[in-house]
Amino acid sequence: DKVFAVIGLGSFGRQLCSTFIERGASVIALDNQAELIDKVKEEVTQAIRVDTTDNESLALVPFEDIQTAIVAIGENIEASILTTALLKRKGVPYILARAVSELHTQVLRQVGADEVVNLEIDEGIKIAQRLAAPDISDRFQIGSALSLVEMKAPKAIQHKQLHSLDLRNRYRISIVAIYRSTHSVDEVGNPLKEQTVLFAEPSTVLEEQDTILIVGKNEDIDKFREL
Amino acid sequence: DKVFAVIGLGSFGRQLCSTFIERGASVIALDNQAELIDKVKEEVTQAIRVDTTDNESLALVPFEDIQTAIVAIGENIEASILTTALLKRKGVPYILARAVSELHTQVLRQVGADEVVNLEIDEGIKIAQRLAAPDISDRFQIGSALSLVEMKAPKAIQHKQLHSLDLRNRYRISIVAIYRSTHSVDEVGNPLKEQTVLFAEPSTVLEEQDTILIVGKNEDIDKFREL
Ligand SMILES: Nc1ncnc2c1ncn2[C@@H]1O[C@H](COP(=O)(O)OP(=O)(O)OP(=O)(O)O)[C@@H](O)[C@H]1O
Ligand SMILES: Nc1ncnc2c1ncn2[C@@H]1O[C@H](COP(=O)(O)OP(=O)(O)OP(=O)(O)O)[C@@H](O)[C@H]1O
Repeated sequence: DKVFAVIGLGSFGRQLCSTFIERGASVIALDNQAELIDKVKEEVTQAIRVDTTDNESLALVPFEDIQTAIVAIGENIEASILTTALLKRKGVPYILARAVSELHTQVLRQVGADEVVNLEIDEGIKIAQRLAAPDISDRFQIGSALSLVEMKAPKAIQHKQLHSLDLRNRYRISIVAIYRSTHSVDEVGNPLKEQTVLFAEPSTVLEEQDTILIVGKNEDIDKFREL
Repeated sequence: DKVFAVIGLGSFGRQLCSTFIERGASVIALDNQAELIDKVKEEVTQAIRVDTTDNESLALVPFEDIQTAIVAIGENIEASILTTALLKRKGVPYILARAVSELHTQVLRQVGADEVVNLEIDEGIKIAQRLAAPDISDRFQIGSALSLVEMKAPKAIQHKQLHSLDLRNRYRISIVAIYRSTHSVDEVGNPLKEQTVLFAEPSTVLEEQDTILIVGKNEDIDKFREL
């Protein structure tokens, strides 16, 4: 059973706590502001008010149980760095820390963070990529090689059974799923639109309004989009 | 050709600018701090120093060309709200705004934002989900129904051709790709480990060390993981 320590209960830290609890893990929440400890204490396993930059105060924290600590302090760079350094000294096996600049990232790694995340950079990349590719309603990078992309089914591959198109060999892409809208009418004649999700089967035939979920390398997906 | 306006050049706003430019779009960058305008002016299409809460100052901005505006102001809630309201009044077709709280989200929608993002909430969910599922090396939510999950191939489905397992019908999951490690030796006898990515084919046979990429609804994936 996983035990996480979350240091810093701003919106990022509090969201980490809720999601961990939702997924069945234990959470020890730390912050030096009493009102934030009060805010989370009913929800988390343990909430301890402590100044995490002070080695002696940290004696109150059960580090023997903690496998992963997340330093969710954003603005206070000094507190973020000092807390990370102390957690490393206490022997926490895995430390993830939030950084708000490149220099902050470098120093966090130098004092012992195993992983550093910059929320503004990550979300900036994700949101701009999504908005800049209008024919793609969603796009995910899976590992370094593959991408998963949601897009309208190209005309060239509609109205034929998928196995006859031999897409994996011809274009090096694989259709994973299809989103199909079905139009009907309710009891009083109002148009009803429903969306079903189907797995791609060899016998599947794509229709005009279908949205397809495809997997492949980025360069192969870009070629396929030009169809 | 897409034209984006980015209001607010903090790290989030500047990352949006870089990624848009990288993907071939045009960017009009706005901020009232001269040093931030100087920072981006070589990189973006046009950088204009302006107080975006002032209707008269906005006369300098070529709104006729702008299809999408992103209000990347985080901390200054008043500026974020007033800017969004003015962009709506100027008729910008699509406005995405950053919010830092639930109330802020509500008000942004009320004054005309088409989409609102809370970076701390989005990243808190994403990071906690990833850390809380150790047998899953990666997990993506695709739309509201499907999940994409990377996991070790369960023993029960190894050493048989995929088509004979009939996974889509029996477990309602579809294997999309396989990550396979190949072990060899280099010229001086050192072990060499390489990873190849293969699409799942009906004739594919899973091996012990394979990692599989599967798609399905969350509840179906959870059942499948218990195999
Ligand atoms: N020395 C410290 N010991 C314990 N907690 C600290 C310390 N310094 C800062 N914190 C806590 O870290 C939390 C997060 O700090 P941050 O400055 O990132 O706040 P925030 O901007 O509200 O966060 P978010 O961006 O997640 O909304 C705050 O609640 C603060 O009390
Ligand atoms: N009225 C305004 N007109 C134009 N720009 C503004 C206005 N108010 C704020 N800004 C700009 O918005 C930018 C982002 O504001 P924010 O308070 O989110 O800064 P930040 O915390 O540095 O951002 P980030 O979290 O992205 O690093 C700042 O550069 C600021 O100059």
